[in-house]
Amino acid sequence: SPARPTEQPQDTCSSCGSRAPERDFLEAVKRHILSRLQLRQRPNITHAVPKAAMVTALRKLHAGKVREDGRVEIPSLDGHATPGPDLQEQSSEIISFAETDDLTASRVRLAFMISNEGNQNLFVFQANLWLYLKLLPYSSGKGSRRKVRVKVHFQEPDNSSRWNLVDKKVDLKRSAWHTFPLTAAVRELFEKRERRLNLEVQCEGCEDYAVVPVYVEPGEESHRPFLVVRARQADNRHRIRKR
Amino acid sequence: GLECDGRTSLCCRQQFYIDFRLIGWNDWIIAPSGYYGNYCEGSCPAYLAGVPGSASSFHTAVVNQYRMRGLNPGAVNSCCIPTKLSTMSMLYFDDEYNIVKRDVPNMIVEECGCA
Repeated sequence: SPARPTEQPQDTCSSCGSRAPERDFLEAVKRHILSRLQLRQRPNITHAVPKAAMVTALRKLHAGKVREDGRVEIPSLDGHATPGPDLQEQSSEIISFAETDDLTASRVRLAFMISNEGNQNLFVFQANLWLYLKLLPYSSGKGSRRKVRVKVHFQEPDNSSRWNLVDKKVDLKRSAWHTFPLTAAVRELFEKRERRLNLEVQCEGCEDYAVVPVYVEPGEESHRPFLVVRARQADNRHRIRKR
Repeated sequence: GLECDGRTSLCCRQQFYIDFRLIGWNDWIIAPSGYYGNYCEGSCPAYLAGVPGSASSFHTAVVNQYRMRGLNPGAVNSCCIPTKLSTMSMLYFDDEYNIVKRDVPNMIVEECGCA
C-alpha cells in the first residue's frame, strides 16, 4: 500500500506493495504467455483458416471441457467433470489440415506441415489421420454394406521410397469420418525435427461402391482431411512419482 | 486467500484481466478470449507469515525450518506469493496455420498468501 507522506515506506519483499505501471505489466504478461507456449514471438497470421474446416476438426476432439476463461475441466472416473487445477503435465494437441499436390482417381498425396519448432521436447503419444468417406447418392446398388480398404503410405521427403503405415478395412453404411493411426510416423518426424509429413492415401474398392474419400476440395472445406497429434513434454515420459 | 478490494493493505489477489481483442491477439488465439493475469500484492506482517492453512506452501516450510534452527532469513519479512495456481487451456494457430491446443499448468493465480 502507498505510504503516507509522513511515513517511511514499509520494508517489504519485492512482490509486496509496489505495482508496476499497467503498460509494463501488460508487456510482461504477453512475454509470459509466449514463453509458456514456448513461442519466440506471436505467430504471424496473414490469412484465415476456413471456418468450416476448423469447426469440424474441433468437434472431433475428445479433450476435457474448457471453460470460458481457459480453465480445464477434466472428466473424473465417476463421469463428472471437475476443475483440473492439479494437471501436472503440459499437454498439447495439434490439428493440421491437409494440403495436396497430386490427385489421381485411385490415390492421392496429402502433405501436413507440423512444425515442432519452439516445442522441441514434445513426445507424441497419439496421432490420427481423419478422413471423410462419402457415399455418392447412387451408391446403393450392391447391398447395404460396402467394404473398402484404405491404405496409407508414408513417403520419404528426400526420395521416392515409401512404406505402408496403415492398411484398414472399412465397413461403410453411410458417409462418415474415419481415423487412421499414425503415431509412430509422426513421432519419428518430431524426433528427426522434420516439418513435412507426406502421405499417400489409396482406397481399394471405393470406385466399385461409389465411395469418394474427400480430400482437399474448395466446396468441401468442412470435410477436409486433418491430422490430430497429441503430445506431452518429453521430459515427463519416464517420470517416477513419490507422494 | 484475500481478494484485493482497495481497502486492505494485506497480501491479497489482484485480478487483472487481459482481453485478447484489445491487444490484437485474437487473430491467433482462438480460445479463451482473454487471460486472467492475476497477481499477488500487499504486505505480509509477521503474524501472517507461515500460518498453517493461510499459506502453507513449499516456501513456508523452508522458512519455518530455518526458524526452527535459530536462523532467520529475511528478518521479519515474508513474501506475498501465489499459493494456489490453476491450469489454463489455450487454443491457437501456430505459424503453419495448425490449430494447437495446449494445457499449460500453473497459469492462473487462484489464491495468494504469505510465506
